[in-house]
Amino acid sequence: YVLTDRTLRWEHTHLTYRIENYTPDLPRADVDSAIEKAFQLWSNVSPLTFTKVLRGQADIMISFVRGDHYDNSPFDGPDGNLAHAFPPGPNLGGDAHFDEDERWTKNYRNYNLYRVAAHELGHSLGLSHSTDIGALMYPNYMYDGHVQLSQDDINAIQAIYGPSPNPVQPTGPQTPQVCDSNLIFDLITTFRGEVMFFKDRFYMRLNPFYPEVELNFISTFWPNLPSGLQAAYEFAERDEVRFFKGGKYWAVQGQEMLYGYPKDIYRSFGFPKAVKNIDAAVSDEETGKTYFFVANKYWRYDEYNQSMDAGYPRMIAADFPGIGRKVDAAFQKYGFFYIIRGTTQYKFDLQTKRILSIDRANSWFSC
Amino acid sequence: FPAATAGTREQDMEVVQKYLENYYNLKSDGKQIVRQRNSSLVTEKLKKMQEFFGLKVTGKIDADTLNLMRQPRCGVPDIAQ
Repeated sequence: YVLTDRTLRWEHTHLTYRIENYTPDLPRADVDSAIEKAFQLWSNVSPLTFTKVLRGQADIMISFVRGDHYDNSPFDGPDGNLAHAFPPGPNLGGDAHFDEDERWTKNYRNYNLYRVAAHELGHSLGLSHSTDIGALMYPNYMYDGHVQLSQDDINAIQAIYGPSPNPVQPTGPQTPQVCDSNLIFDLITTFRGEVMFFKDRFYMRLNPFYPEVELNFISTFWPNLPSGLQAAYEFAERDEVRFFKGGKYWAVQGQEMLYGYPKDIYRSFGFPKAVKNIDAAVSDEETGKTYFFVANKYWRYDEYNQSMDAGYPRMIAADFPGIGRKVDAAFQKYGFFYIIRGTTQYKFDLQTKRILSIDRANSWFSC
Repeated sequence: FPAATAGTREQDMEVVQKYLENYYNLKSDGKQIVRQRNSSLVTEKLKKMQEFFGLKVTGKIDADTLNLMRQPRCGVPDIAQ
């Protein structure tokens, strides 16, 4: 987040707001609710309170306008510039304007009013834009179904107004730092020749064109995948990547979610009901055998026969010596398995059953 | 990955100029200064924008920079006015 030396702030913490007019895109009650929830996000983490007034001048005046609306910041028609708000101060100060040339919604379709209002009210309270892609105060519109303050947003508002009076200080999700040596990935999979790393709501991707690691929301590619994914593997033969969470899994082909999912792992792969979730999965392109790691055991599934190989599950320790008991993620690259446990990556030769090298899990990011 | 564009099209130049005026305080007095490819002012503003968004800081208009400029966003500038 950014606080400028001229960061403006409200000198009183009990603020008023007024919705001067309503967009025809939504019922009035939905607009009221979106704005109220957006204020609640900020009051939950700070000493600020917000009271809605129905007439007269409020601290924060909210309106839906289009084109040039005489505040020296004209809107630009559909898309592009969605809304803006002014930093704390008298009159125009604190006011938030929403572009009536946009379609305002209360779901995932562009543009979700609650999501945009949460951002704009951050400006009304004195915040500038954040470079943290996971922060609500990031300049670009991103909506993955969740509207929540990140830790970066909370730090920013508390830097201006102090902590929340709540006995338990609220916290928010942190955006993964690709070079954080303590970064533990939820899952890793190859993807059409690339390697994609997943953590919380984000993916990280090596970009062959330049050294910067691409980090963005998973919903950018697959808005219908659930959060909290636990494993994934690529079955290259069919250009499919399968994502697992609990007893269910989803399949994608490129950016397309394949039809008929989620399916359950019991019927599709033959797991016993005792298996509640998959920790990691990787498919050997040479043999079409997919390895599923569950707690201290692993299963081997034959993609061509579409059945589990006999004699499984087996102990991980027996066939992957030196790797230990539980696996967090796994993928295959250059013919080797890369098995990740915590922050450690083991490069493993399936033929010789030997560990060839040990690295940090994020060593691919050339930090 | 998108194929590198043959050359930055005319309309791209307008997108870039408008974006830098709106969000990075590029002063142009209405003139099309982005066309002056070696405009140091434009290069400097482009670098600031690329740095803010974690792009490769080249000061040049590339596909990733253009793509990001086309995304819907908040109208408040990214740098203090």
